[in-house]
Amino acid sequence: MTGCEFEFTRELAQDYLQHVLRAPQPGSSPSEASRVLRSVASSVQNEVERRLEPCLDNFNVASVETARAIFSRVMEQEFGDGVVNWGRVVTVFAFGGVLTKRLLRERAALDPDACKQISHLIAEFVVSHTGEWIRQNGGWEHGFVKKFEPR
Amino acid sequence: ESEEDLIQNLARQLAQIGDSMEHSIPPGLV
Repeated sequence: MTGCEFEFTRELAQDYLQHVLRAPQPGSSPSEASRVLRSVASSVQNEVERRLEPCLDNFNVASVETARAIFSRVMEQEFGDGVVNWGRVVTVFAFGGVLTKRLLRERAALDPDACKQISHLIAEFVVSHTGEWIRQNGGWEHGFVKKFEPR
Repeated sequence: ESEEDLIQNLARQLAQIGDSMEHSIPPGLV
């Protein structure tokens, strides 16, 4: 994992979570990959929430530590079959968004650091588990953006 | 349902959504 890759992915995650929470950073100019990720992940966010809510109701997501534990276990299982594709990579961000919204709901007010910690968690998983696949498939700008950009 | 079953269920649903996205561009993007 290079620091550059990690930082880029962490910024993608941070931008997406702020988009989900409708709290964009003032003055920031999102990258092309961020804009496409907002669009594509948001388009499945409702489906992810609808399908996962009944299961997630069994968990009390009251702390970042709980969110981290659920996130890690679910992601390990999702990618446990060895399949990686852009759709699954997008679900990592969407699931991070679902957990962040739950955290906000359980805690009433979200500590700004919590958002940073979830972004870090998403980036850590994406880079370490799918980083090589992403590189081999054109990276964010040439692989992901080309696949999902509006036509 | 045990906690492990719930985790597996969440993972399976996400994998299905991801695989489905992979083969069809989400509505609104075309």
